[in-house]
Amino acid sequence: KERLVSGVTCDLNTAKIAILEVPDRPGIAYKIFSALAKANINVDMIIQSIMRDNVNDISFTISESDADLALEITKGVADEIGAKGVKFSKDVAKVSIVGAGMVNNPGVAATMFETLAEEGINIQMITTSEIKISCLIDASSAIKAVKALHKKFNLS
Amino acid sequence: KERLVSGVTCDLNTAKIAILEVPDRPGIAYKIFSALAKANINVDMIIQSIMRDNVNDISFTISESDADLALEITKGVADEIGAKGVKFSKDVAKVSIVGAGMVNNPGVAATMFETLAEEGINIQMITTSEIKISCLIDASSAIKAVKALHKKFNLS
Ligand SMILES: C[C@@H](O)[C@H](N)C(=O)O
Ligand SMILES: C[C@@H](O)[C@H](N)C(=O)O
Repeated sequence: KERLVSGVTCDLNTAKIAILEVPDRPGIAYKIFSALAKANINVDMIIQSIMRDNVNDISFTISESDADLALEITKGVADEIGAKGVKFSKDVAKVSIVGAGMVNNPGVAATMFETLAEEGINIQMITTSEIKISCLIDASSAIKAVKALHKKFNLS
Repeated sequence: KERLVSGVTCDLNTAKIAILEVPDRPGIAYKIFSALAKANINVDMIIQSIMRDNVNDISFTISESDADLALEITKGVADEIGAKGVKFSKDVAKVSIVGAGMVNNPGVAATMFETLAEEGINIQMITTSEIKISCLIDASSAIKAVKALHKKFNLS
């Protein structure tokens, strides 16, 4: 029987930045990420969910070593575009489940979320692709999360 | 020279749903997606960005054929957990750039966003993985978006 999930990964060398209430109009995402690219900052996750009242938040993750410079650049762009503010934390970890068997399997994401909930771990950010589901959580919960996911998906 | 982006994909058979201002505590993501999984609904993108004032929005996409049932289920969960409401649209398309060369290349996402901005296309949702950057846009802009991205990334 095909294994649904083939592995669990954990990235502790990550920081999150969010630029809050940016105008929801063409060109804004470009402005933010071209500024970061110009400084050669590698952006990992980029997450933008549904807008509200003509504004949106855009959150992203970078390595901890790039975090301070990324924050400085983001604050600059935030001022320029009239965003409400910027949030920042280095105290996070990105935990992911990976697998070719996940596509078109409705229960896999729910099972990952259930596992984290059972450990009392709050999910800060979520992003998915066909072969990977990633959750950003407190860095202090990372080890517990990885252990529980290994167990739930029979990977121990 | 390695090609950064190897392809552009477009999924027009997609609808977006967002559950607004859900309590930001463990177990909520599980509740929503287990309800959808129980109904055998395949969820494509799941997007959760930064929280605000102890609530968060969770948006996701499904096929158009699953959309009405997914909406019904989501409204049920929304009431149960005290979310503010649910948003819904079938008038969307998911446009993605794909490539192994994108990892650790800061400019690629910015270039995709620039291309959409140049066409006057507003980016509704964004999600990324190491090999894929996806933007949700108006369905009516999809063809224009794909053409422009092919051109920008020399794929025509
Ligand atoms: C919010 C941001 O993504 C904006 N909608 C844009 O297209 O750039
Ligand atoms: C908002 C939702 O993701 C919540 N934080 C949870 O862990 O389920």
